[in-house]
Amino acid sequence: MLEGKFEEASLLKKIVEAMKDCVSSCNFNCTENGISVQAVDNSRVLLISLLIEKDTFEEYRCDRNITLGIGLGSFSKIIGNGANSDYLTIQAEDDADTLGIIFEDKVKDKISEYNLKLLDIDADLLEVDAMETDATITLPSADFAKICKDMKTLSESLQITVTKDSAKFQSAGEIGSGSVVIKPKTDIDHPEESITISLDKPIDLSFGSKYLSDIIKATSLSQKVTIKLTEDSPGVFEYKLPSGYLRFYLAPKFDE
Amino acid sequence: MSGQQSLNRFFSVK
Repeated sequence: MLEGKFEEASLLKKIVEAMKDCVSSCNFNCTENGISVQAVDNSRVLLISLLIEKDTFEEYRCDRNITLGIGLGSFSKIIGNGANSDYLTIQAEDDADTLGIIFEDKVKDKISEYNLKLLDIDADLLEVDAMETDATITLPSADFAKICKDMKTLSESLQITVTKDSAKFQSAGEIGSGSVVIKPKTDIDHPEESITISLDKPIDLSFGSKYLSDIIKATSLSQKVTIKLTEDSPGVFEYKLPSGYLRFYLAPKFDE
Repeated sequence: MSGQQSLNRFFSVK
C-alpha cells in the first residue's frame, strides 16, 4: 500500500502543472524511498525526471513498489479541486486501478475525497544517469523564465554561450535580434538572487524556444534553476524541491 | 537553418 501526505496541496499542484503540457501521461514509480517519474514528450526532445523523496512528505509509507499510470490532465483537474493550503494525501492499494486523493482543510472540519482512474502505460525508459558537465549556471528561476519568454518573441531558437565570466542568451529572427548577458553575482542579503557560473569548457548551444517555454512552467517550484550544459549534449534544467528535484533534459538543436 | 535533435541520439533505451 502507498500513502503519501503532502503538508500543502500546492506542491503537488505545481509539480503536475510543470509537467502536464509536456507529457500527457506517465508512470509514477513509488518505492519506500519516495516517488520518481521519467517521461519523454511525444517528439522525444524533452525528458522530465522527477524525484519526490520520502522526506518531502509529512507522512509516507510504501510497503511494496507500485507503479501508478497517471493521466496528468485528469490528475491536474482533480488536484485543482483542493485548496493550496490543504493537506493532500495520495493513497493506492498494491494492485489498485484507482488512486485515492484526499484533501483536508486545515481550518474547517472538511475532508474531500476523489478517485482517479489509473492507466496502463507502456513507456520505455532512457539511460540518463552518467553525464559530464562542461558548464553550470545557477540563477533565479524567474530571471531565466523572463529571458526565455523575451527571446521567444524573436526566434524559435535560443542560443546559450558560456565563457569564463558570463553567460549569454541570444535569439535572432525576422523582426530583429536580442541578447541578455548575465555575470556571477553574490548577494549575501538575498542569496536567492545570486548567480553562479562554473566552467570547464566554453559552451555554445541552441535550444528550441517552445521546449524552454514548457520547462519554465516549473518556475514556481523553486526560486533558483540550475542549468548544466555540455557541448553537443542535452541541457539539464533543474528545479530543486524541498527534498528531491524536477529536472528537464532538452536535446539541443544542430546548426546546418 | 538549424534542426532539432532527438534525445534518442544521446540516451540509450534501458
